[in-house]
Amino acid sequence: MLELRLVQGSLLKKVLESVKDLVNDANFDCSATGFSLQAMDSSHVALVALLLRSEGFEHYRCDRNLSMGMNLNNMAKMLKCAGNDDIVTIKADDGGDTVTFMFESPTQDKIADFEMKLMDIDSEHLGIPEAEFQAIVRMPSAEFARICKDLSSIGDTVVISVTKEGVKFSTRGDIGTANIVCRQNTTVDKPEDATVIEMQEPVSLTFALRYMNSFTKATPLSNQVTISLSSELPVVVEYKVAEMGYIRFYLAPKLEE
Amino acid sequence: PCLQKKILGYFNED
Repeated sequence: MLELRLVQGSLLKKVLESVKDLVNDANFDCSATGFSLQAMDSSHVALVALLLRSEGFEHYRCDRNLSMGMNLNNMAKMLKCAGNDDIVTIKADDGGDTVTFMFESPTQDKIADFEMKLMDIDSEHLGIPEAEFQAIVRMPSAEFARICKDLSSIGDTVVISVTKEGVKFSTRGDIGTANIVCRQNTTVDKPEDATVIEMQEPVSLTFALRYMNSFTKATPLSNQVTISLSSELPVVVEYKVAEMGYIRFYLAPKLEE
Repeated sequence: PCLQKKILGYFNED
């Protein structure tokens, strides 16, 4: 038996909106730790890892570890039917082939339940080791989204370079080139407007903008995004999900042949 | 020309 009650149901709506275009089908894993998902896109170039810790739920009952295969587009369709202020409860029976999403309006005057068929998904679960990064950039998520959108109108790839001058996003295409430099800025009124660059050593990596733009669909989840770079590793683009967890996107770089 | 690496080249299956 599984029963997870999330008062801030809009978080789950936003999570689904941010992953449904990247991944078609995925297993949601439920354990004492929390509600999690790990899945790769169909080209195996990007990976998404979501964790919503059990403490973040108002009520969290998970009698035994459960893996539920879901079509993310269908799940997003159902969650779109929840109001932004609704409380969302996810319910499933052990060994059952459906999951139920229950939506309660804040005043309890409307209660809806949507039952969705589960599916068997044969997915590979990857071990992601804790890593030291050469550079970690924390910046306003809306700024990062704007940069990715702007650059994708010029080119297909972005070179992200971190030096002591700041972080530079560059692209080139048929019509020309573009460079956007963001410098560290911690003298801001609101902490969410800060740009913080922690650099161990300079790093420069190339990525497909199509994926970066897809990751920025998570922008409504968090005012800040963290971009962790190392020449030996995929970039990690992380958005915090309120106080309860994170959604991390991993993207393998493009290398010169 | 750039070669797009795959995630599986970095992380192993559990």
